[in-house]
Amino acid sequence: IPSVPQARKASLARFLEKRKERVMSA
Amino acid sequence: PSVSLLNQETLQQRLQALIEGARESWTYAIFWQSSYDYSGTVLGWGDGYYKGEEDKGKGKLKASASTAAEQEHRKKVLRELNSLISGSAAPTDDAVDEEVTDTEWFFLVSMTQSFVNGSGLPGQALYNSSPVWVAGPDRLASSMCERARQGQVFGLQTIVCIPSANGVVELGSTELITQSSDLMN
Repeated sequence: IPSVPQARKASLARFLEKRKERVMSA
Repeated sequence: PSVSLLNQETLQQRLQALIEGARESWTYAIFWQSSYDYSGTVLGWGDGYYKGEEDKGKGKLKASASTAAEQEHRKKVLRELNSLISGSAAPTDDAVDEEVTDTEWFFLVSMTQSFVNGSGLPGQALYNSSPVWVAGPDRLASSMCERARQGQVFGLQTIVCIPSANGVVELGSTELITQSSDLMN
């Protein structure tokens, strides 16, 4: 996996966190 | 220049408000940020908000373009990204092993993409200073833009790109959404 610049890293962290919430509430 | 943390927060809130406040059912919003290099203007990932698809009908399985091998690949990438974010010492998150839907994957892959001025739907919107609204699987499938064709394969029915200050806002939906002046405003 190529290195992830900061803006993408922040977006990615948020996406993974929200995904966790979606999976837990399903 | 990269978006500062403060701007990133504001951007995220605005993307979220755009989608959550819309009458239409959008699956995601992405802000493509413009920057300049020796070749001219380039649009790259600024930020994105993924809402997901509407839950239609109980127990109805989501149609997926992915095979078992593709799912394994997606989960593997997600596991690696998860360790990258949370640190390799962190325990594996159970959520990572849930099926990665087509639109989630499309959104994730978007983070790696960029467009030169005039290319792709976001590039066209920027170059012409005019919105690009592509609605319907047939129109997406026959688009000159590879990203639009890819979106159709992953179940999108509508992709919209709207030029704005310092970049382009893209919205995508698994629903068929016809042009809305409400959204443009």
